[in-house]
Amino acid sequence: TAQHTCHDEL
Amino acid sequence: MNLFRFLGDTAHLASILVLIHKMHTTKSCRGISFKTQALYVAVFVTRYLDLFYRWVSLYNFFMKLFFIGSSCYILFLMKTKFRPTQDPAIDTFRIEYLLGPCTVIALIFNYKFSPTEILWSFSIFLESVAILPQLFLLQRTGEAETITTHYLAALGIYRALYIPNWIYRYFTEGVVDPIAITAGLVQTGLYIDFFYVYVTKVLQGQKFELPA
Repeated sequence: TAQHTCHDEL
Repeated sequence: MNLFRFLGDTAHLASILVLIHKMHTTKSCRGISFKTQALYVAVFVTRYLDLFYRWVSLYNFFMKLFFIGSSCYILFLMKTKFRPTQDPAIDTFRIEYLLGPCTVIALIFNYKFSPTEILWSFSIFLESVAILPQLFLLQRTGEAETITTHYLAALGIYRALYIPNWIYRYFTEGVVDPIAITAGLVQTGLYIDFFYVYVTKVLQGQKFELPA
């Protein structure tokens, strides 16, 4: 189950 | 968090401190593109709107505040104290050519058609090209103060380190962010020419000069 966002990155 | 991303963020932080240090020590913002700095403010403000509704970590929170605060501070310095040292005549890149396409691409490529997600995408695309006015200015003048090249090198290293970070995250967490990765690769690619001159000249103790 790939997660498609890196909203935890700067 | 992994080491690549942490070192990348550190390089990003360092680049901003180098730039502020350069302005204060040389009492000048000569060679710095106001347009690029203004674009970074737009990038940080549109991306970090999630400060109001998403909690990631204390680290993430303070870094976001720092990036917004420091980029606004740099604009402020360039418009007030060091304004006389700024030369708009050579900072001539047309940023409409960046803002327009980034808006269109953000409307097409986003993870959800909502205002904050579109702005997030916009900020990612805009960041990838925000350095262009600066590189354009560098191209026009054909030379740069050594400290300015250190600033650019740190920015490039920040972006370059995000690539192993994404590879690492793919294998350890299964995370793949096509928007961030595509824009990140473009952004890193823009630094390649600069890095060639930086490594072959500045790191050898010579002045940063582009071949005529």
